[in-house]
Amino acid sequence: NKNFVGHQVLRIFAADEAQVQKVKELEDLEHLQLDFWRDPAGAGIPIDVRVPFLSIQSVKVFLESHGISYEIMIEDVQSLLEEEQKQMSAFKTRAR
Amino acid sequence: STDTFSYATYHTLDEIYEFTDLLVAEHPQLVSKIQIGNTFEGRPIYVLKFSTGGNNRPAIWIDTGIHSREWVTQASGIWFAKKITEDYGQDPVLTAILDSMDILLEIVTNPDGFAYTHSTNRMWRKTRSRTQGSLCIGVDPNRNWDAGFGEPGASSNPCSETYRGKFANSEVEVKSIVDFVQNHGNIKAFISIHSYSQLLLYPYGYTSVPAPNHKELDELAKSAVTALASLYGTKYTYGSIIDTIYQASGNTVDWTYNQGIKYSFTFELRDTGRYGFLLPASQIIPTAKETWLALLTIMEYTLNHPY
Repeated sequence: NKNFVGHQVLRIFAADEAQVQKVKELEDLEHLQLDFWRDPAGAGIPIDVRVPFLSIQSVKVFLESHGISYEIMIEDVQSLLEEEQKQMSAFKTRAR
Repeated sequence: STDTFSYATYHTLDEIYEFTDLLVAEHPQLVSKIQIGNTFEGRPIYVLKFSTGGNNRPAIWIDTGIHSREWVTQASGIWFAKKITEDYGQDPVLTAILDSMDILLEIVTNPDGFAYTHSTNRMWRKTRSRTQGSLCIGVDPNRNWDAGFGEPGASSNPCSETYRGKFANSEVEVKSIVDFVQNHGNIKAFISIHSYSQLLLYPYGYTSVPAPNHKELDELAKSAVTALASLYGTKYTYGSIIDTIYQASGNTVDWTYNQGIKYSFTFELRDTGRYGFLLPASQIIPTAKETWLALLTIMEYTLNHPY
């Protein structure tokens, strides 16, 4: 299985159209390998993006340098996936 | 038995297909399974047909999980299937609907992608088809429909998550539905279910020109989200796709609407603001329960407003 250790999901709040456009610029930076869970739609609408571990620093610096606020929605994607797997395995054990 | 099946956990594709077989076996007078095609990787694509008789009755279509990583949608689809068998003959609204109309339910709309989320990459969204000349795999099956295909609001880059494909209906998972809908010819409502962000949307996504039935769809959407919120207070936003989120060309319900299916809607299910696509399994049943109230509202309206 693909490993998501250290991947974070950031919830970004773009205050105006200019900030929405800035976040859209991030979308075009393929080397960051960002995965937008909720695309930039408009000012005031949250944008969620999964950021691989190696891109976290760059993305946060980008957002902070443009005054765009964000919060960490998921601290470590892999730990949630492991929880999910554990729950499914427990169900299968019970079912057997 | 589908009575002992666990609806509060996520299941693999095999488990879901076993569930559907069980449901058909337990309710042969009500439920049948139709194979509408095979996926790119050769898996069967099934639709459950809930019908109390009659030939080619008007029908309501519901699909879940065209984006494979949106696990709460497939899980909700399972719950809906069971709910229909439980409530027929008990709930007057559902009984009236099924006495006149069929319900068609496609629980796993993107089986290859769904299997891939279980085996290899939990975050996979697209189909698993190969694109000639690219190392990237898969097409966004919600950008592959023949409605504004190729216009802004989808990507021409095969590596993008919103890659539209080389041509409309290039994905067999999409083409199978297109063929089924056109051959059926009597589908009156089409509801495509996604997650997440708590939205109920109607056409259009590819153009800002309002749909001819904009006002009626808006009023129906309002009633549906009001019914949904009545259970746990979950707040949904509603409106046309382009006005509510962003331009999205080649999407499912724009095509169905242009085919004459007036009551075309797409849902985005629960967003707790904490988990996104990784919604804990404990929220499957609450999500399905509240969504069912909205579905019932749209289905009842469809029954009472024939066209």
